[in-house]
Amino acid sequence: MNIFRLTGDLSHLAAIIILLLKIWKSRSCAGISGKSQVLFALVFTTRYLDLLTSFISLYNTTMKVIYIGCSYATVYLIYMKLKATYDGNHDTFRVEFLIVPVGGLAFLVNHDFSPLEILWTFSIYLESVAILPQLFMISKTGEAETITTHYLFFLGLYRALYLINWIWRFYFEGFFDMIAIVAGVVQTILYCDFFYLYVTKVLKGKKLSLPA
Amino acid sequence: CHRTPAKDEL
Repeated sequence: MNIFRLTGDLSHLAAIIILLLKIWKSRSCAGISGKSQVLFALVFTTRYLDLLTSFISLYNTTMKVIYIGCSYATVYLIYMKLKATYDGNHDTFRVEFLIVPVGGLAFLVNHDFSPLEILWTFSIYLESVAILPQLFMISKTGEAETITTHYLFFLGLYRALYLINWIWRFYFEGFFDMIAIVAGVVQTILYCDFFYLYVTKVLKGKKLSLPA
Repeated sequence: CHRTPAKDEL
Protein backbone atom coordinates (compact mmCIF):
# COMPACT_ATOMS: atom_id res chain seq x y z
CA MET A 1 0.00 0.00 0.00
CA ASN A 2 1.34 3.41 -0.94
CA ILE A 3 -0.02 6.88 -0.32
CA PHE A 4 -1.36 7.23 -3.88
CA ARG A 5 -3.40 4.05 -3.71
CA LEU A 6 -4.73 4.94 -0.26
CA THR A 7 -5.73 8.48 -1.25
CA GLY A 8 -7.11 7.06 -4.50
CA ASP A 9 -9.31 4.64 -2.59
CA LEU A 10 -10.42 7.38 -0.19
CA SER A 11 -11.18 9.67 -3.12
CA HIS A 12 -13.27 6.90 -4.66
CA LEU A 13 -15.05 6.45 -1.35
CA ALA A 14 -15.65 10.20 -1.10
CA ALA A 15 -17.20 10.22 -4.59
CA ILE A 16 -19.56 7.36 -3.75
CA ILE A 17 -20.62 8.91 -0.44
CA ILE A 18 -21.04 12.42 -1.88
CA LEU A 19 -23.45 11.03 -4.47
CA LEU A 20 -25.38 8.92 -1.98
CA LEU A 21 -25.69 11.80 0.50
CA LYS A 22 -26.68 14.27 -2.20
CA ILE A 23 -29.52 12.01 -3.32
CA TRP A 24 -30.52 11.13 0.23
CA LYS A 25 -30.51 14.69 1.63
CA SER A 26 -32.22 16.33 -1.33
CA ARG A 27 -34.64 13.41 -1.75
CA SER A 28 -33.98 13.74 -5.46
CA CYS A 29 -31.85 12.03 -8.05
CA ALA A 30 -32.44 14.66 -10.74
CA GLY A 31 -29.45 15.00 -13.04
CA ILE A 32 -28.01 11.62 -12.04
CA SER A 33 -27.70 8.87 -14.61
CA GLY A 34 -29.29 5.72 -13.17
CA LYS A 35 -27.65 3.80 -15.99
CA SER A 36 -24.14 4.78 -14.89
CA GLN A 37 -25.01 3.77 -11.34
CA VAL A 38 -26.30 0.37 -12.46
CA LEU A 39 -23.08 -0.12 -14.43
CA PHE A 40 -21.00 0.74 -11.36
CA ALA A 41 -23.02 -1.73 -9.25
CA LEU A 42 -22.31 -4.34 -11.94
CA VAL A 43 -18.61 -3.38 -11.90
CA PHE A 44 -18.31 -3.87 -8.14
CA THR A 45 -20.33 -7.09 -8.17
CA THR A 46 -18.28 -8.79 -10.88
CA ARG A 47 -14.95 -7.54 -9.53
CA TYR A 48 -15.42 -8.35 -5.87
CA LEU A 49 -16.59 -11.94 -6.26
CA ASP A 50 -13.18 -12.79 -4.81
CA LEU A 51 -14.63 -11.73 -1.45
CA LEU A 52 -15.99 -15.28 -1.44
CA THR A 53 -12.75 -17.00 -2.44
CA SER A 54 -9.80 -15.12 -0.95
CA PHE A 55 -8.99 -12.85 1.95
CA ILE A 56 -6.41 -10.13 1.37
CA SER A 57 -6.75 -7.77 4.32
CA LEU A 58 -9.36 -6.30 6.63
CA TYR A 59 -8.95 -2.98 4.78
CA ASN A 60 -9.50 -4.65 1.41
CA THR A 61 -12.60 -6.55 2.54
CA THR A 62 -14.11 -3.58 4.36
CA MET A 63 -13.72 -1.23 1.39
CA LYS A 64 -15.13 -3.77 -1.04
CA VAL A 65 -18.20 -4.31 1.13
CA ILE A 66 -18.72 -0.54 1.51
CA TYR A 67 -18.36 0.08 -2.26
CA ILE A 68 -20.83 -2.69 -3.11
CA GLY A 69 -23.28 -1.66 -0.38
CA CYS A 70 -23.25 2.04 -1.33
CA SER A 71 -23.60 1.34 -5.05
CA TYR A 72 -26.66 -0.84 -4.49
CA ALA A 73 -28.12 1.72 -2.09
CA THR A 74 -27.69 4.38 -4.79
CA VAL A 75 -29.38 2.21 -7.42
CA TYR A 76 -32.20 1.44 -4.97
CA LEU A 77 -32.79 5.15 -4.30
CA ILE A 78 -32.82 6.03 -8.01
CA TYR A 79 -35.02 3.24 -9.30
CA MET A 80 -37.23 2.45 -6.30
CA LYS A 81 -37.52 4.92 -3.47
CA LEU A 82 -37.04 8.17 -5.42
CA LYS A 83 -38.13 6.91 -8.81
CA ALA A 84 -40.45 9.90 -9.30
CA THR A 85 -37.46 12.27 -9.33
CA TYR A 86 -35.41 10.18 -11.75
CA ASP A 87 -34.85 12.01 -15.01
CA GLY A 88 -35.16 8.99 -17.32
CA ASN A 89 -35.99 11.11 -20.38
CA HIS A 90 -32.46 12.49 -20.39
CA ASP A 91 -30.78 9.22 -19.44
CA THR A 92 -30.86 7.76 -22.91
CA PHE A 93 -27.38 6.35 -23.40
CA ARG A 94 -27.58 2.86 -24.94
CA VAL A 95 -25.72 0.73 -22.40
CA GLU A 96 -25.77 -2.36 -24.61
CA PHE A 97 -23.24 -0.53 -26.79
CA LEU A 98 -20.91 -0.65 -23.78
CA ILE A 99 -21.77 -4.03 -22.23
CA VAL A 100 -21.56 -6.11 -25.41
CA PRO A 101 -18.13 -4.94 -26.68
CA VAL A 102 -16.72 -4.88 -23.15
CA GLY A 103 -17.98 -8.43 -22.54
CA GLY A 104 -16.48 -9.60 -25.82
CA LEU A 105 -13.15 -7.95 -25.05
CA ALA A 106 -13.05 -9.54 -21.59
CA PHE A 107 -13.37 -12.95 -23.24
CA LEU A 108 -10.61 -12.20 -25.75
CA VAL A 109 -8.06 -10.25 -23.71
CA ASN A 110 -7.60 -11.55 -20.16
CA HIS A 111 -4.90 -12.94 -17.86
CA ASP A 112 -6.52 -16.35 -17.54
CA PHE A 113 -9.51 -17.97 -19.21
CA SER A 114 -11.40 -18.80 -16.02
CA PRO A 115 -14.85 -17.54 -14.95
CA LEU A 116 -13.65 -15.42 -12.04
CA GLU A 117 -10.78 -13.93 -14.04
CA ILE A 118 -13.02 -13.11 -17.02
CA LEU A 119 -15.55 -11.43 -14.73
CA TRP A 120 -12.74 -9.45 -13.08
CA THR A 121 -11.47 -8.37 -16.52
CA PHE A 122 -15.03 -7.48 -17.55
CA SER A 123 -15.34 -5.26 -14.48
CA ILE A 124 -12.05 -3.48 -15.24
CA TYR A 125 -13.07 -2.73 -18.83
CA LEU A 126 -16.61 -1.79 -17.85
CA GLU A 127 -15.45 0.59 -15.11
CA SER A 128 -13.37 2.51 -17.64
CA VAL A 129 -16.51 3.46 -19.61
CA ALA A 130 -19.27 3.25 -16.96
CA ILE A 131 -19.35 7.02 -16.50
CA LEU A 132 -20.27 7.65 -20.15
CA PRO A 133 -24.06 7.61 -19.59
CA GLN A 134 -23.57 10.28 -16.87
CA LEU A 135 -21.36 12.45 -19.09
CA PHE A 136 -23.80 11.93 -21.97
CA MET A 137 -26.67 13.07 -19.77
CA ILE A 138 -24.79 16.24 -18.78
CA SER A 139 -23.96 16.98 -22.41
CA LYS A 140 -27.64 16.50 -23.27
CA THR A 141 -29.09 18.74 -20.56
CA GLY A 142 -26.13 21.12 -20.88
CA GLU A 143 -25.62 21.50 -17.15
CA ALA A 144 -24.87 19.77 -13.90
CA GLU A 145 -25.50 20.63 -10.28
CA THR A 146 -22.33 21.66 -8.50
CA ILE A 147 -22.54 18.73 -6.10
CA THR A 148 -22.74 16.36 -9.07
CA THR A 149 -19.55 17.88 -10.44
CA HIS A 150 -17.83 17.30 -7.07
CA TYR A 151 -18.85 13.65 -7.36
CA LEU A 152 -17.33 13.43 -10.84
CA PHE A 153 -14.21 15.27 -9.72
CA PHE A 154 -13.48 12.77 -6.93
CA LEU A 155 -14.20 9.86 -9.25
CA GLY A 156 -11.70 11.24 -11.77
CA LEU A 157 -9.18 12.07 -9.05
CA TYR A 158 -9.33 8.46 -7.88
CA ARG A 159 -8.37 7.29 -11.38
CA ALA A 160 -5.53 9.80 -11.69
CA LEU A 161 -4.13 8.74 -8.29
CA TYR A 162 -4.30 5.09 -9.33
CA LEU A 163 -2.19 5.89 -12.39
CA ILE A 164 0.48 7.35 -10.11
CA ASN A 165 0.10 4.29 -7.88
CA TRP A 166 0.86 2.00 -10.83
CA ILE A 167 3.96 3.98 -11.77
CA TRP A 168 5.05 3.74 -8.13
CA ARG A 169 4.40 0.00 -7.98
CA PHE A 170 6.23 -0.60 -11.23
CA TYR A 171 9.36 1.16 -9.97
CA PHE A 172 9.37 -0.03 -6.39
CA GLU A 173 7.70 -3.43 -6.55
CA GLY A 174 8.20 -4.47 -10.17
CA PHE A 175 4.44 -4.95 -10.24
CA PHE A 176 2.26 -4.08 -13.18
CA ASP A 177 -1.04 -5.31 -14.57
CA MET A 178 -1.34 -4.32 -18.20
CA ILE A 179 -5.13 -4.80 -18.34
CA ALA A 180 -5.72 -2.52 -15.35
CA ILE A 181 -3.25 0.06 -16.62
CA VAL A 182 -4.62 0.36 -20.17
CA ALA A 183 -8.22 0.50 -18.92
CA GLY A 184 -7.17 3.01 -16.26
CA VAL A 185 -5.53 5.28 -18.80
CA VAL A 186 -8.64 5.17 -21.03
CA GLN A 187 -10.84 5.94 -18.04
CA THR A 188 -8.70 8.87 -16.93
CA ILE A 189 -8.71 10.34 -20.45
CA LEU A 190 -12.52 10.32 -20.44
CA TYR A 191 -12.42 12.67 -17.45
CA CYS A 192 -9.99 15.19 -18.96
CA ASP A 193 -12.61 17.34 -20.65
CA PHE A 194 -14.66 17.36 -17.48
CA PHE A 195 -11.60 18.25 -15.35
CA TYR A 196 -11.01 21.26 -17.56
CA LEU A 197 -14.57 22.51 -17.07
CA TYR A 198 -14.38 21.75 -13.34
CA VAL A 199 -11.25 23.83 -12.84
CA THR A 200 -12.25 26.71 -15.12
CA LYS A 201 -15.87 26.98 -13.97
CA VAL A 202 -16.87 25.14 -10.81
CA LEU A 203 -13.79 26.05 -8.77
CA LYS A 204 -14.40 29.69 -9.69
CA GLY A 205 -17.85 29.48 -8.19
CA LYS A 206 -19.80 29.12 -11.40
CA LYS A 207 -22.30 26.45 -12.24
CA LEU A 208 -21.22 23.90 -14.77
CA SER A 209 -23.14 24.64 -17.92
CA LEU A 210 -22.15 23.88 -21.46
CA PRO A 211 -22.55 26.25 -24.37
CA ALA A 212 -25.66 25.42 -26.40
CA CYS B 1 1.55 -20.15 -18.40
CA HIS B 2 -0.28 -17.16 -17.02
CA ARG B 3 0.41 -15.57 -13.71
CA THR B 4 -2.77 -13.98 -12.48
CA PRO B 5 -1.78 -10.73 -10.78
CA ALA B 6 -2.68 -10.36 -7.14
CA LYS B 7 -6.04 -8.63 -6.80
CA ASP B 8 -5.04 -6.53 -3.84
CA GLU B 9 -6.20 -3.30 -5.43
CA LEU B 10 -9.76 -2.07 -5.35
